[in-house]
Amino acid sequence: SAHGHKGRHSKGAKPQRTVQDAMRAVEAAKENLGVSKEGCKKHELYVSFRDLGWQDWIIAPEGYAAYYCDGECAFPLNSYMNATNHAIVQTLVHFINPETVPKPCCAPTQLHGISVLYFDDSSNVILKKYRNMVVRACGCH
Amino acid sequence: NFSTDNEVRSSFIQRRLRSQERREMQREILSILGLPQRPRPQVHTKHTAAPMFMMDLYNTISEHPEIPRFSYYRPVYHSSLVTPQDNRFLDDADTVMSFANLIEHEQDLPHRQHRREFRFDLSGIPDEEVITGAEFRIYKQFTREHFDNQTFRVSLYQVLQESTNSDLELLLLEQRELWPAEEGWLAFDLTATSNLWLDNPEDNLGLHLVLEDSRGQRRKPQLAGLVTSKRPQEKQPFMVAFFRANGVRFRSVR
Repeated sequence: SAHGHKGRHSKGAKPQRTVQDAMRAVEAAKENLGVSKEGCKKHELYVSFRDLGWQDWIIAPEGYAAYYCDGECAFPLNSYMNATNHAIVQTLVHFINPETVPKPCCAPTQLHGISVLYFDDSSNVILKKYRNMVVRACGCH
Repeated sequence: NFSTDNEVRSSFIQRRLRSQERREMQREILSILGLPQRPRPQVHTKHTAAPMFMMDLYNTISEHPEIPRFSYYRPVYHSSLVTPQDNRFLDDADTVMSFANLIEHEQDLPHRQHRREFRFDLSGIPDEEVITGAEFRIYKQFTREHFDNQTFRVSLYQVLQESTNSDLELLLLEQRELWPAEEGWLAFDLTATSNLWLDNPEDNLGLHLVLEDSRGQRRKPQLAGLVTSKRPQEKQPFMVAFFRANGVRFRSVR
């Protein structure tokens, strides 16, 4: 939030952190640590119906590659294709106000469906399409 | 922060789940599938007609995963279970469900030997689903003996009312001419009937199938090659219904 306070700090008050300060702090932190946490990425997660012991009622598939999203949504986000505009803004605001504003979340940006074929209690067979079961792509939100 | 199919991180080693983890995982997956608990089917042979037909449908839609809702080509009379080449197109289905015939044994009582009864339990259909199409499917085998040039007429009736004696109130749903040399699946439209049964479960009194020869004489359905019994398994009659989700599916709060 900008309220036109620029140059109106009273003498002796703690100076307000700027975006530039935040950027410098991030770079310094990265250099000091020598490592950067891994960015937001899609990770393998295979859900095996067979391993869950469900072969007696799930006819197909045996399992499916569900994937999940994990990683840090760290500054600078604007170089990444899949970060939302708001996520970029939120990253900056997080550095200005880390106690109150969280970092953007690493979450799915594209999801796909799967079909499952299974028996019900009455031995009828059901073929159902479940949307949004498979992560296609991850990004910062 | 951008990853697609070709950028997958393998971040952990595969391991067996502990029993507690396994139970939690089962609970989570069941919740996602919208099931209160795992089904426990009494019979789970995959080699009867209905599961085979459903497997064909599953394979059809799995080959075209980009299609948002699967499409199904309705065969009227075909040797294979699902044939994408012909007939009416049934679309907009989110769910397909097959129903096994609940009448276990064929009744050869004198007043019943020329008709066959079929009954299907539709009580398992979720409330939020709307039926977009339904069919009764019965297999006709090739028959030659005695009936080379004779046609048959098969009629499918909905039972409207049962009484203690042999009298029944029936509603004719559909009639077909059959030739002895023909072989394949016959599909009878049950869309209106199944919607009625769904709204009024007490009206679900089943179906009757009646066969007549060219002189109007009632005959046993088997004479025309109609498979009305449990054998062969892969040709058992069954019912199939297509559903569309009515609005948003809500998962239960845990």
